[in-house]
Order: sequence, then structure tokens, then C-alpha cells
Amino acid sequence: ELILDAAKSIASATAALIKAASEAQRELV
Amino acid sequence: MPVFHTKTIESILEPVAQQVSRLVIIHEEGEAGHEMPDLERPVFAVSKAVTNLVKVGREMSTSTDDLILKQDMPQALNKVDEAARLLVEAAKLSKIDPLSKPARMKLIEGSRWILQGTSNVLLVFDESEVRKIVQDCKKTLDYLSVAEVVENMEDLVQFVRDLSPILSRVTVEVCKRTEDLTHQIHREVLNRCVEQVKTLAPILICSMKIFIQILSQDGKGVEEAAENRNYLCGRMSEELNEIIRVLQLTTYDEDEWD
Repeated sequence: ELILDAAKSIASATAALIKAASEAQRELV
Repeated sequence: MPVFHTKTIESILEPVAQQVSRLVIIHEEGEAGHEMPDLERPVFAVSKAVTNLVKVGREMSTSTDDLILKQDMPQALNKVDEAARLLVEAAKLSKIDPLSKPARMKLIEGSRWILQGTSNVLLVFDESEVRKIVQDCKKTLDYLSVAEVVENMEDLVQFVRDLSPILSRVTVEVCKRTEDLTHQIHREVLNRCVEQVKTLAPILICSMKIFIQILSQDGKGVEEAAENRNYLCGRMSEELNEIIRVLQLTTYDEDEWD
């Protein structure tokens, strides 16, 4: 279903965003 | 206790849920008192994905006959849209001031809302899919109610012709749904009910045939034959009603089982 694919894209983009934000924080500590 | 009631939803949202928790922990540990990286690109990727979901969701709610989906989907989509806006604001604020606390708060809130909003969209969609199966179960119940008025072989042939495809579709759909559920008890109940329906269907047909044969001969024992047929029909209906009930349960209805 298209809606499932669209939700998957949001999930992976959001996970990548948070990962980028949180990993940068960790590296700086 | 699983948070998401289907494996499909779980597989989509669980990784994000973990990331959001991680972000909150980092924030609470006070490790976040450092500069935020440039979030413009990853936020743009989220916004683009959200735009696509909103488009797909709106198309779905426009074209569907399901009035509940039509009503619930736009609201769920708005939530995701709002969340994406928060993330854009977070990226803008942190670009101006990489130490901005409001930016960090917006990032956390936006991520949480994305998770909740996407979850709502998926639930609205999932509930609509369940309603389709329930509709087929109800159609099967309607066909079963005809069993009691079938009095000759010609009608029995027609009855079997009508019942078989819908019954077969229901069992396939329910089995597919069962495999996707994360709740063990719901899975077990549905599996048991489907097996019962599959077992009872040929016995019911057989009892109807016996009733017709007796009726066309001397009529001796016709009451018992009708009773047997009605009993089997009732049993099948009970199982189908139980399928309908359990299909509509989510893990949040756990209290009902206590």
C-alpha cells in the first residue's frame, strides 16, 4: 500500500534526522 | 506487552520510537549543552516525506467509501504536517543559534509528534482495513441466515455457490490479519475461530442436505434434522461474531481480557 510506503519514508527520514542530531551531541561530549 | 498491535506498524515505527527515546535521554542527561549540527538537510528530507504522506492520505480519504476513514484521516495528517513544521522551525532556530534551547525542544517535540502523527495515520488506515474484513464477516453471517429457508437441492447448490467464495475470502483475510498481530491471545483466538469455521462449514452443508433429503422423502425426523442444521449454523455464527469482536480489539483493550 502507498500509505505504508509513505509512512516508512517518514520513519526512516525522522530516524536519520534524530540520529544526526543526537550523534553530533554525543561526539561533542 | 507490545506497544504497536500489528507487526507492520511496529516494523515502521519501532526504529523511530527508539531514536526519539534516545534523543530525550541525551537531552535529559544534559549532554545536549553543545552546538546542534546543521539540521536543514535531514529536516528537508522529513518534510518531503511528510508532504508525500499527506498527498497519499488525502487521495485515500477522498476516494474511499469508508466514512470513518474519510473523517479521521485528515485530522491525523494535520498532526504530521504540524510536526514537520516544528522540525523546520527547529532547524531554522538552531542555524541562527546552534545552542538554542527552544530549537532543541522543538526538535524533540517535532520528533514525538511525527511519531504520534504517523502512528495515528497508520491506525486510521489499519482500522479501515479491519472494517473491510468485518464487512465480509457480516456478509457471511447474512448468507448463513439463509440456511434455515433452504428446502430443496437447487437452493442448496445456490447457497453453497454464494457462501463458498465469501467464506474462503474471510478465512484467508483473517489468517493474514492474524499473522500480522503482535498480541498472542488475539492471534490464538482468531486462529481457533477460523479453524472452527472451516471445520463447521462442510458439516453444515451436510446437515442441510440431510434435512432436504428427509423433507423430500417421508419427512420422518425432519425436526431433528432442522435442529441439527440450526445448531451448526448457530455455532458458525458464534465463531464469526467472535472473529468480528477480536478483530476490532487492539492491545489497548487488554483490560477486557482481565
